[in-house]
Amino acid sequence: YVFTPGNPKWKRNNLTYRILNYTPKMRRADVDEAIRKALSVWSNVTPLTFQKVEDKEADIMISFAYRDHRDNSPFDGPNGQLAHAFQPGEGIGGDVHMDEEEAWTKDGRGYNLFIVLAHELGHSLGLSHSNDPGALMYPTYSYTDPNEFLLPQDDIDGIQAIYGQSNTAVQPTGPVTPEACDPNLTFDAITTLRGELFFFKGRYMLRKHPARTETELNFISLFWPKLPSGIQAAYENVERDEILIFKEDKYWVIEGYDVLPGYPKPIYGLGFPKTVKRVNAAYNDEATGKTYFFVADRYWRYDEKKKSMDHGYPRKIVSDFGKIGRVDAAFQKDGYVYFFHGTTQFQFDPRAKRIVRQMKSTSWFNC
Amino acid sequence: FPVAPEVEDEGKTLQLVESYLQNFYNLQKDRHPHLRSHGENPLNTKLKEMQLFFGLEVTGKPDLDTLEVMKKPRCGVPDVDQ
Repeated sequence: YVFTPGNPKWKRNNLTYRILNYTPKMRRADVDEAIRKALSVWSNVTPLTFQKVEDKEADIMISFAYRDHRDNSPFDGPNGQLAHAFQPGEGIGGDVHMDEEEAWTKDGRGYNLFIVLAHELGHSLGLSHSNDPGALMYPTYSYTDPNEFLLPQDDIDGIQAIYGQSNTAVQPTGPVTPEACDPNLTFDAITTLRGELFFFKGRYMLRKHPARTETELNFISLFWPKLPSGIQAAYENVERDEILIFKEDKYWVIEGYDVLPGYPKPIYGLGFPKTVKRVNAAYNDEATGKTYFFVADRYWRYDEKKKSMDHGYPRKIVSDFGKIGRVDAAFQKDGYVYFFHGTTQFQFDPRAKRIVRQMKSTSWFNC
Repeated sequence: FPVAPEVEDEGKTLQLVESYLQNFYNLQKDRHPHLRSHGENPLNTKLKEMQLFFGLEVTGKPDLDTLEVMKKPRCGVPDVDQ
């Protein structure tokens, strides 16, 4: 995180805000809700409170403005600059201006008003832009479902360094942006996709192309806005050029950038009993067309041609995959299966039916 | 996966870079900042600053990754003190 130069801050914790006008692109109630929720992002982690006022000067004046709006910082029309805000202070200080020409929404289409407002309010309170790509205060826009939004730890640390911790007994914590070479990094799910590897972690994915040395960090929502964060299992079906994504008792089928219509569907349609609440890991064996699903200490085998589970399953993972008891993530590449559990990775040879190598989970990132 | 890079008009690219750095990196408006001959070109210096901030390869040149970041929608508050 970065403070605004000069470290400006509000001298009081009880701040006021006023909504000067509304965008016609959204219902007034939805704008009110977005503003209330954006303010609570900051009040939840600090002693700050925000009271709405009308018909008088407020600390934070929120408005939708068009092009030149007399603050020496004209907006540029659709896209580009979405909004700006002023550091704590008298008069224009703390005020938030939203570009009226943007496609403001309450969901993932266009620009989500809540996400942009929450960022701008960070400026109103004294934070500058962070260079943590996962931080709310990162300068470029990325969509997160407001219902899943958690203030990242970088922003919590920044705002608490200015105003102190929240008065609540249990201090809130937030997600930390994954770093490819963090030795403690673990994964939620991994899949191959058209020759690349995608490692899922929280709302992020680390993308590794075999011909490129660097690992790219992206939000899952950048490619697939309809997918949730916290994906639990994923696998590629090379023959159908699809990937299947699992979270809790639902799954999605993806073709390139498109989530196929009709998804998510319940995993029970694949043949899982109702006792299975989630899938921990999965991989598809290209040679046989069978897909292996790992759930707690057991695994199921699914026949992609017959579209049904094979008989005789579930079986204990430890019975057929050596000392690999539980699996967080798995994928098949060049004839080997790679199993991940915590920070450990096992390279499994399905022909010899044994583990041939044990490595750190981050071994793919050239650290 | 991956997307083929678009062929950019050089003039438009320079305009985008200058405008971005003026807005967010306090690059002083100058008729031809890229044509200066004495010392390091201020445009390159600011470009490096921007590339460092965004974790890009610091080349001082508007490569494809840099242009991609510049085209992203963003907050209008500068990344550096003005």
